[in-house]
Amino acid sequence: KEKHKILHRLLQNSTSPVDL
Amino acid sequence: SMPSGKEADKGSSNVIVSHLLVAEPEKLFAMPDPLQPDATLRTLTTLCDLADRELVVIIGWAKHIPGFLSLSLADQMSVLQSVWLEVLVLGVAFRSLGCEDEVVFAEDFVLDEELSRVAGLGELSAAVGQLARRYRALQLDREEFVMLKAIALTNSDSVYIEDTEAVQKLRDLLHQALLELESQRRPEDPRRAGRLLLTLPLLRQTAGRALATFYGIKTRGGVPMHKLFLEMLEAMM
Repeated sequence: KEKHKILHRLLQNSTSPVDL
Repeated sequence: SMPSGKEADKGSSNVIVSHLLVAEPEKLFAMPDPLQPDATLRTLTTLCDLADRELVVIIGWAKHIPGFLSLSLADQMSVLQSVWLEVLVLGVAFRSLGCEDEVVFAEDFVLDEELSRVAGLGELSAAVGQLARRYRALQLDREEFVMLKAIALTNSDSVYIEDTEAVQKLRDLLHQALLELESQRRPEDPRRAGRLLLTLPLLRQTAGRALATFYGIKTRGGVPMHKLFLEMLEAMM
């Protein structure tokens, strides 16, 4: 998982999508 | 207004398609650096930079796909790591529908056969061109494109997925929405949905060609690549 830090961070950030 | 009776049956798939249409990201521009004198380096740098920004957009887009966020974080990662190039390539093929012999990576970054060949992208462009021809022959429209892209996301065969049943459920939901969409819009063509799904093997093959191309660029070096792009390339090797 350490190897995929950026993807992990991007998915974790604002886990809830913006309201459509 | 609320649909009633028979109209109500048409509701669920239309809700998904409308949702996917709204979730469709804004188009990106490649903005090639006019000050880069080396045409090949300019082309490859532009392509890798564009692909990196597309990746960020694809990750954001995936969060809008119904049910995707209900997967564990680990499974979200495994799915994206295995299919991001398919999603990216499908977008390029769709943008290229109107151009017979060119690949439209972005509105301001269109490669013809010669430009592609010179930059060492001949095989990739030919492969994307073949995929675009298939969709052109099918006259793929925007609704079908967004459905197919969402289905491609959930069609991951990553061996790292822990809850494969949950991913299968998402795939079934979107598959059903595609079947309903086509049965409403083209009742005279019962094979339409199947025809669209039968393009998925060529999509995966084309994404494989893209992976080989990008990995070759990375191995040869000399072209700047962003960290996320490298990370996602590594995840596929």
